[in-house]
Amino acid sequence: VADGDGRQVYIVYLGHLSSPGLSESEDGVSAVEFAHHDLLNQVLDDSSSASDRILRSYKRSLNGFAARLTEQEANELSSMDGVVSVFPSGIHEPL
Amino acid sequence: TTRSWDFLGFPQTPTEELPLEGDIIVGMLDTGIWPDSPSFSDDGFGPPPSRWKGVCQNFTCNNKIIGARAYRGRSSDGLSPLDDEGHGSHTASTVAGRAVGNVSFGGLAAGVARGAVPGARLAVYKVCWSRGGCGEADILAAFDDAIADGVDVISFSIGSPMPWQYFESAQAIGSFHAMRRGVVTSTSAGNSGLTGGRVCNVAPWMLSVAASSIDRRFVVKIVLGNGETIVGASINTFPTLTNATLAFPANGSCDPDNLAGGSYKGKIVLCPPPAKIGHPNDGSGPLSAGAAAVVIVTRASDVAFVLPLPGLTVTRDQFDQIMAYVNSTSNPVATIDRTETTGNPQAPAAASFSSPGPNLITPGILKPDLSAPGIDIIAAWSMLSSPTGNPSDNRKVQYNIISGTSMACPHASGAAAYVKSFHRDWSPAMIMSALITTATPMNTPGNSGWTALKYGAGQLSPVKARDPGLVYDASDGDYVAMLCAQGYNATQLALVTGSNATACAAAGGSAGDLNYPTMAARVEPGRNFTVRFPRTATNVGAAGAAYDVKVEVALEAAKDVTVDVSPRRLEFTAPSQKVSFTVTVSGAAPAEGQVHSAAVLWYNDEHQVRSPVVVYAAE
Repeated sequence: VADGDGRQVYIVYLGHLSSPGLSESEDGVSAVEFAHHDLLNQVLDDSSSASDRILRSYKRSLNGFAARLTEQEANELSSMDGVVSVFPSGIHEPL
Repeated sequence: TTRSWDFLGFPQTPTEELPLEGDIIVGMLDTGIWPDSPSFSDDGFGPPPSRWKGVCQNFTCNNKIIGARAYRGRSSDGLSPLDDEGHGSHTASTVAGRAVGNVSFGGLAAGVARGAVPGARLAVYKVCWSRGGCGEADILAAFDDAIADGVDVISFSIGSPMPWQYFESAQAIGSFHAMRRGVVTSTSAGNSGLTGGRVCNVAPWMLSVAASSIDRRFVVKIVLGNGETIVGASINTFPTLTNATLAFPANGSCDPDNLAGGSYKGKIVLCPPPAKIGHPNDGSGPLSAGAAAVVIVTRASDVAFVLPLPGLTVTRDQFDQIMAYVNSTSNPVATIDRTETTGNPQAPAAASFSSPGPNLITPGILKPDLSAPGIDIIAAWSMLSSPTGNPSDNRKVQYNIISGTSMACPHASGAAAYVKSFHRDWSPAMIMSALITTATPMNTPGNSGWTALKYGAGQLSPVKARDPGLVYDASDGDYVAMLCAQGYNATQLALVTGSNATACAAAGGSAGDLNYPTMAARVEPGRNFTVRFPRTATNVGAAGAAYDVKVEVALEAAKDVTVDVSPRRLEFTAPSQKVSFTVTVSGAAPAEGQVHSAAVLWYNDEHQVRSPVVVYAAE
């Protein structure tokens, strides 16, 4: 569901994880998370920070992250090198 | 469950095999777990396998439940994996619940409740919440963790009314990476069979499980004042209600708002189908209006629902029969009995609600894969919830009876764990193949009107799956080749696999080329067709095993379809040896919406390895 800024949660899927993101820097952020922040910062303007937008980094078995994005930001990300897919985080139900 | 495993011919785990199962870890992505259930006791269990890397967050684990995490949005801090709904406890106990005696729901479904692999460990990943559903961002986080934690099987009783493209679906992505790490994922086919939806979890690297009935039904009689008896269904453990007045709502709606202020106290309220889609017809309105009982029209007449007050569900025709009596007298009354247990000679029959195929994402892959019990299943429940989930229902039960493809899925998950406990080196595709090719065919009179697009290869048969004789194996490279054939680009697929060698070289291939244990093709209605399915069987039986082939073509398709298999004999000289063959299906396509069914059966004195062949015509 989009918030007041027109943002909603998207999953940015980056595919295979070359090495699990377990080693962390002093501030507790792994190299994989840094890469996610770098990637997202490329489509955000100066008033937004990737760390505020990213909800989760997938870094143990696969590569990707979930972030609150506008549709335009999602579209920009989806055309970038290294991105497999960007899609809204849907809601499913127990069956 | 107290009956379904017996119905499947799956005996209780012998004591000596329990330690073997103890090395198997099943990851449950669900609503959490109620750890105080006797189904999750760790009595007699040793410590978790040394390879286990999971954790228990805001949760006290034991040697049965060895991992528990919860996910909701940005952070897991402070979130509890406790199950406050019941669904997750139900599915977890169906997979791996300990054997617990004297279980029942108010005397119904009485017996020894047990899961498939009572010696196995459980790792719980709570991704579904009573308010908010199951968010895909959380689902993918749970897959990310479960794979890294070291689970062997993932059970996923979650879905939607329709499927999504593979790389736009958290569970398809998550289960792909699970498959690459040797973890098999079992999923629900979906509950949209009555609302026009289609099977939802359709990726070929995951098992998709339809729901079917077992040989037990729960029926309830309503005896009208004129002596007519109507047999409906429900789980009604309330005392018999005698000669209560029947009342039809003033505006024909059983919505709480409509019934509020009316004089329904002590009466049996008659609830027609709601006029608006999405309005519940679950007895909550009559309950809040003080009704003594309820009669509800259902489209799922094969299901016995637990209602929050005395009552039953009936078909539309039965409801009309009741209304005819109501309109014929000034003082309509009826008596509602407690639930009786009867047999179900038609079982296994496909559940009305179970989502049918075809597979809308890859038409050349048959989904659902197989069927498992999913109607009126008793299993563990949460003491934080009522059996109906209705906040005005004050009952608490340790075991509840519910239905859904959610209940079918953990039967297959448990069977996968069982097979894995004997064959630790088998790939997910091999385990799926073992389950699919040993399923009991369901092209029976009880399933007239249904096809393999509804029930897949047939009913799960865990004991046979342990020793399938032959399997159809597939690697991540094989799935990538299938994705290439489906039009995914090589650059995208190289990212998914992390290999620059990933290339869509085999131009002209089709999804039907995937070494899948079933064979399906969508064809143009009314046209002649020829489709070929190349397959490779891996010998997992005796070194010198040989198999002959038998082709079974459904009677209605026999005049239109020819199925050729070449070669017609498979001879092996070593374990794990692979031998290839080709199935060619040709003939006249069925009419729009129709299906031609057949099966290829490799057999010898010890094994029958059955692959359904389905040709269908659809837009």
